[in-house]
Amino acid sequence: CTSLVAEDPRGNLIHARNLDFGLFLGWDMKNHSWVITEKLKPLVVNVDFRRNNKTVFKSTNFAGYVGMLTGIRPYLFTLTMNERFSLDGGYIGVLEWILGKRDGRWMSFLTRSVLENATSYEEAKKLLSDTKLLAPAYFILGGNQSGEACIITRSRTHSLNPLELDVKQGRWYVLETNYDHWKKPLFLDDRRTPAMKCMNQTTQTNISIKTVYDVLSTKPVLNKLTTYTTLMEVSKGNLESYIRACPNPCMPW
Amino acid sequence: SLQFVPPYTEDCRTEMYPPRGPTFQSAVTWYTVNLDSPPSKRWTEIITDKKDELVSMVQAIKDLADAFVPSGRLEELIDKALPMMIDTLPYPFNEEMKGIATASGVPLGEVILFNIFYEIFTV
Repeated sequence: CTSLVAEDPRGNLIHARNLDFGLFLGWDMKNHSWVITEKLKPLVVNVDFRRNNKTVFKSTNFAGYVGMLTGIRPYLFTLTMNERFSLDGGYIGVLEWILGKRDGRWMSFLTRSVLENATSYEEAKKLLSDTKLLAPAYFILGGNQSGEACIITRSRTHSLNPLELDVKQGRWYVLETNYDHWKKPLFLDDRRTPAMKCMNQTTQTNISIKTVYDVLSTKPVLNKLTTYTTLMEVSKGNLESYIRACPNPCMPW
Repeated sequence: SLQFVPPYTEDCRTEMYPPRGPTFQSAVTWYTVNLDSPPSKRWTEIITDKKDELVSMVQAIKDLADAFVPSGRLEELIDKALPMMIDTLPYPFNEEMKGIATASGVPLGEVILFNIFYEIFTV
């Protein structure tokens, strides 16, 4: 996965993501594609969650999956999550759960609760940073004011080295793939470098929904695991998604 | 231009929006979920539309499970053990999963596996 939040020169925040999933879950030799990735694509739906006939939040979901991986609370905040690998992983959390130690939260139920109940960027940030989890994760959160965006790197119990937008220091976007931002990504799976190269080449002056879509369409940021691309603009309350394909030659991940 | 060796990095793409061409497979359908409805009823419209695709995806995961454990024990574990944990999962998500199983005909254990796959997959 690749998630990013960028601030344009007028202080608008654009939040976008490629959802990549299905690694090692079966490769289709004939079609040069991942089995589960191709099975997930037809399940992608956009959902408008309403209460009292008013939109509470909107999301891009896989039908049948009640948790949230990508969503917008219109005019308030935007949220995506990327997978984080750690030896202290989800299987330990699941084991604890089965043995009756149930003080942790299932990741996607937390993101669903945040989108459904939090009413500000700060509240969402606190919940995503402090709630104990069953599995590690990256939460990429965008707010509705200039400078409000961060990458929350979560272990099961802590938030590690939060990275914030800092436009004055030249950091006008934050970008997360599946590696801790203070470490080099695995050289076999470096999507961060090409994505940042294209963001820097775009420049803040030209950043927009269109040019962010260009970045997420550039290989290997776009790869055989990419199921969908979602683009969100909190100031317009807008979410749009597209199911993707990656023509050969294309990286398997 | 594209390098023809992995990771096939290409020059930064431009003018890709609005989405079209070989990297654009299709648009995404919008649905409404009414949070005032009983949790077990919320997903019925979506699941009714996407039932075949959900069954197909779950079957692919079962095929994978059988590939790892040919005896079928893993699949049996999913269908027998996971439903026992449904009421340990937080409300209203547990009720929503029951509604999805009912609307799709997919066994509850397999709906639960799909929904906790993130934690399981880290194995």
